[in-house]
Amino acid sequence: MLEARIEQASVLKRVIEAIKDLVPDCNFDCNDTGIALQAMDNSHVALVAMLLRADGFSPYRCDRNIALGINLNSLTKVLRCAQNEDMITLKADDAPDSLNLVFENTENERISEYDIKLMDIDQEHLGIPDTEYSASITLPTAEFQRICRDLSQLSESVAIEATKEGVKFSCSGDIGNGSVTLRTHQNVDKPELSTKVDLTEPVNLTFSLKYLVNFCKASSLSQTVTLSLSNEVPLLVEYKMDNGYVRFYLAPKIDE
Amino acid sequence: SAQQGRLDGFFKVL
Repeated sequence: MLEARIEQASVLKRVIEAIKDLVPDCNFDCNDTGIALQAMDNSHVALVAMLLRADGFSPYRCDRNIALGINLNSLTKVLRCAQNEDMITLKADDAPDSLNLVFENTENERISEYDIKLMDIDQEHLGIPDTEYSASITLPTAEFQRICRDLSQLSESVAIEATKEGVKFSCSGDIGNGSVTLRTHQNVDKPELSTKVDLTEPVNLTFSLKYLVNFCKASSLSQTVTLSLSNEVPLLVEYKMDNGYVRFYLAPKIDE
Repeated sequence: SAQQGRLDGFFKVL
């Protein structure tokens, strides 16, 4: 059986909020290493991979592989019943038809308990190859969110060009064009505000802004985000957490 | 304009 207690409901709330619009129904794969999720969106353009490592829970028990097929809108409704500072305990049997959630608030001795029905979800498991990317760009999450939001007003697509000097996001649309360049720099006092580019060769790829704007719903998970690019392979957008990550993969646009 | 690619083919089904 699964029993996993997380100290702060807000962590789970933010993770689910980050992915629910992209993958409304998905399997949470639980085993002794933690709770993982991997799902493609309906159009097979984007993939979400999430991991909450066992050491992020206390206690964490899961002695065999359990797949929890969950509708994330249903889970969101139940998680709204938890306050951010509540502890959440997740429980499920070995062959579960429901997931039990207990929210505890130690301050006011309030305990609430919910069960949500699980679904059978037939999901392909995909092997994600370890990739040596040509460019990895780490930048402040809020900066990336702002760039995506700003450029999405002009165009459906953004070209991301990484050179050793920095990264340039540019777009063109019916009303005109625009670009934002971030030059590589290090902020000594606030390292999370730095922009870093690790580059083996220059890269220039085009992506759908609609998806990137969607990925930015994960912005509350981390102060920085890493974009990893190689020519002709999917973009990796990674939000690292203390005990896990949310990663998004996005297929590039191809010139006709 | 550019055409949206898909992820099929990039990742192997296990």
